[in-house]
Amino acid sequence: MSLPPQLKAIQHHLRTAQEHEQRDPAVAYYCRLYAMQAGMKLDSKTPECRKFLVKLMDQLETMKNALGNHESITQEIVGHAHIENYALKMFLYADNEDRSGRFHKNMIKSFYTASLLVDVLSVFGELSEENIQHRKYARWKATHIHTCLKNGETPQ
Amino acid sequence: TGSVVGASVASTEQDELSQRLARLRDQV
Repeated sequence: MSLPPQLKAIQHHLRTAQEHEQRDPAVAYYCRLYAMQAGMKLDSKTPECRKFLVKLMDQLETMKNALGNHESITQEIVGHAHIENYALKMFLYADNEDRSGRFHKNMIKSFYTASLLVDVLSVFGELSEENIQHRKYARWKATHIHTCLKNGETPQ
Repeated sequence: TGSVVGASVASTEQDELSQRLARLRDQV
């Protein structure tokens, strides 16, 4: 189902969910949960958005039923730790590549995914100052390195 | 009147989504 333009802000979180469907279903589940909450705030009134969000809710309910034995899905406190660890793992991988002077698409994506997963952490409550700083840094790094590679420059 | 009814339908559907979300998260 195509994403209504009003919900464009959640497209990357939904893509991350799709990419983790097999690799890490808990990541996929919480990315969709974040997209659901953010989407409802963006627009749940127009028919096209309502239709999209109802489908997304169906998908979330199906996932929760199918993954009933995953503690990180049945217990949000476990889910919170899981998403935070995963985001940190992504961040540290990209940061290590960055500090070693290895600039490539994969590390850009890891920085960006880490920043998206910090967004996802907001489903569990207010973000910590550290979360906010990590997100800001990761998003800036992803953009900066992407621009440098596109222009044939070496990132600093 | 039509717009009032339309807004009421939208609001009910929105409530339904909110309720499903709360149930999903075991918050009810």
